[in-house]
Amino acid sequence: NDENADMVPLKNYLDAQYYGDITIGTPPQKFTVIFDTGSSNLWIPSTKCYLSVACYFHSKYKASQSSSYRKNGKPASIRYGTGAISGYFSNDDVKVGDIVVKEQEFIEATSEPGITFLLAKFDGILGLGFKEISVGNSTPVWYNMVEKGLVKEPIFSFWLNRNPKDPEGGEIVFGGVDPKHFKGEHTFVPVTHKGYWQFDMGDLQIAGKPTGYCAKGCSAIADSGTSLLTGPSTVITMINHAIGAQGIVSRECKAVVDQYGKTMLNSLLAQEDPKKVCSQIGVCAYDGTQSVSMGIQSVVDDGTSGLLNQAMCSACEMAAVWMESELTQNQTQERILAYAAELCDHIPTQNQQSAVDCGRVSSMPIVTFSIGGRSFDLTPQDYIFKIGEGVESQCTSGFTAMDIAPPRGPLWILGDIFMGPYHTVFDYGKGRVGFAKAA
Amino acid sequence: ERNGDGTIRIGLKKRKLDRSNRLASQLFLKNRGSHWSPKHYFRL
Repeated sequence: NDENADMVPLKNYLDAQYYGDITIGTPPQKFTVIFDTGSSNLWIPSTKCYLSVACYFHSKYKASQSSSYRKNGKPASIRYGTGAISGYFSNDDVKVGDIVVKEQEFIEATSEPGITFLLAKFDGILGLGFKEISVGNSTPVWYNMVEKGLVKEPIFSFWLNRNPKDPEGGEIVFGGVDPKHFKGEHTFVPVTHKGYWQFDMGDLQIAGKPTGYCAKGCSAIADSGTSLLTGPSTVITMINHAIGAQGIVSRECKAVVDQYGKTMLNSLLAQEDPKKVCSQIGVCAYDGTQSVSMGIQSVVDDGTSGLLNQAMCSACEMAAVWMESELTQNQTQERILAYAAELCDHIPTQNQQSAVDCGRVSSMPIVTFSIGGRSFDLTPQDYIFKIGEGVESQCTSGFTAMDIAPPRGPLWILGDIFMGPYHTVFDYGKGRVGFAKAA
Repeated sequence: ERNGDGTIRIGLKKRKLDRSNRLASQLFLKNRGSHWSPKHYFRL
């Protein structure tokens, strides 16, 4: 109920961070911040942060040493998982490049619990999302840059350098684009929901094969503050299977495929919508937009009585999509059932990375996103993180799973893994996002 | 830098994935535990 408390995702900053410098105050106090299109506030540690160890390892803002400081004092809290960054709003001049944003409102963090910020290379976060998700309805730095006429065009663009041998991290351009850092034309799509930079996305293909899950459209956000690429479990399971990433072995999933697989296939062959199949066979109830668990008693294969719970309903919905995807490839029924059963071993843990075999990276498939009618390929070199060299190297997939229910979901979060290969333009004036091959 | 074309360019630094920060990431995920939820993540 605290209007100043709000939720901003804390992301995998520690996996691969991109950050830059700003200054606050007069004379300028320097801070290293993440330029984050997935949030909308500016916060940095305060010199009045006494009880959080993280504050002792980072630059802190000292209001008393700034002649341009203006007291505000409104409390602010940004929650993330088990903890929260909290503090209060202050106003001061913020310098980004050589632009000075006068009397910018920002959060002086007086508490930064947890280990995450302790080890972070950055001091704070500069949000570049829309005001709609700004904690305390604070006007974002970018809004002030535009409203005060400090930039020529109301757009900014990101280039993230994914070349591991190049020390240059990348570049953010306020007011335009840098032609050196992209090839060809940008493909623009409208922002569909202001808050995050959210847009509509089409179906995803694995090795040229459509997954079908987003055939009727999904939402996606372009998020510079997250390292990875997050999507619905159903599709991430298919990717995991294709790249050999292990997941949870789901008993419910196997039971559904065993017990209902053939019936589901028959329904799908009868042109039934995959989203309705599970309600049709009684595993889920269909409310018109999404399936919900029936919560009734049933007898599973091993003879034990079990509850047809949400897990089975979810598994059934996933299996229906997998089967439909195989049906469009004209696979045999036996092959389709075997494929669905195999996928039951690859269901990802929500929001966690999966290990993969480094030796298989070169044979992993291209994953293709469809945005604005154009295909955007990600190669294994784009989506696999490799740590170390030689026999000691370890590889993890950059794809993680997270399920957001309709109407907001299904949702993809396209983080640095996508924004690395694709130069991204955030067009605030025209309310659109554009992608072009990075150079 | 202002480039005479009305744009302002900020160079970004990067930090690569390594064993130490991966460990921190894992600890973070572990700490986050069951309190994290997509509902809150997306402010629904």
